[in-house]
Amino acid sequence: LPQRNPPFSSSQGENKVVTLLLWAEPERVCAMPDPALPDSDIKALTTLCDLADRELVLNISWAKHIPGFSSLCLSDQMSLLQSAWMEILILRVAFRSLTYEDRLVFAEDYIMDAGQAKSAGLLELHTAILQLVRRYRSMRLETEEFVTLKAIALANSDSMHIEDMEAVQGLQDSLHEALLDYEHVQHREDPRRTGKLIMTLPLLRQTSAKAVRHFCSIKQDGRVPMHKLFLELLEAN
Amino acid sequence: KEKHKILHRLLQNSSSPVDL
Repeated sequence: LPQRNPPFSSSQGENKVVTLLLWAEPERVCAMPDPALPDSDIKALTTLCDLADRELVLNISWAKHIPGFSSLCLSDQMSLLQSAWMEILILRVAFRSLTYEDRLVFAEDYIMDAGQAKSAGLLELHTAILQLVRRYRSMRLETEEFVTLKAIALANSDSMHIEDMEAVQGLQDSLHEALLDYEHVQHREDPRRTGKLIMTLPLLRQTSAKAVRHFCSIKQDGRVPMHKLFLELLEAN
Repeated sequence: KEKHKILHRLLQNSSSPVDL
C-alpha cells in the first residue's frame, strides 16, 4: 500500500469514501515469469498463480482500508474476502486491460492475447474477462468508479456465513451511497450510470466463478505449484 | 479459522485501517 499518509480531507466536490479508496488502491505488481523456464502452459499457469498469490496479500491489506470494513467482526471480514477474492483479482485485471485491444494485462510485464491464453488452456476465461473489459471500455470506466465498484463487489459478495448481516448491509449502503454521490456530481448527464455500473456485477460474479472452477481443476491436476494463500482461498470456495 | 489461517493472520496483521 502507498507509504503516504491518508487524506484527511477531500477537495470540494470529492466524495470522502471515494478519496480514501483511491488512496488505498494497491500498487501494481510485476509477474516476473521465470526466464530459466521454457514457455509452456505450466509456466504460464505457474506465473499467474504466483502473481495472484502476491496480489491477494495486497488485496487483503487493501480491504482493511475500505472505510467501515475493519469495523466488521473478523469472521465477517474473512467471509467476504473468501467469497469475493477472485472478483477483486479479475476486476483489477479488467481495469488494467481497458486501453489494450483484445489483450489481458495480468501485469505490466505479463500481457496475454487469445493465442497465448489458448496455449495456457485459459481461452474461455480470457474471452469472459474480455467481455467485461469491453463493457467497461464502452462506459469509459473511471478510476474512481473502479475503486468504488471493487469495494462494492467485496461488500456484496453474498457469503453464506455472515454473522452480522446488518453491519455488512451498512457497509454496502455506505459504498453504494459513495458511488451515487460521485455519479451525481461527476455524471449529471447520465442519471443511470450508477445502475449501469452495478449491472456489470453479475458478469463479474459469473466470470469469477468460472475462474475459480478452472483453477480448482488445475489444483486437482497437481502439475502447477500454488502458494498457500491462493490454495487456501481456492479451498474456501 | 484454523482452516483459513493465512487469511486470518493477514487480516489481523495488516496495517492499521483508515476509518470514517
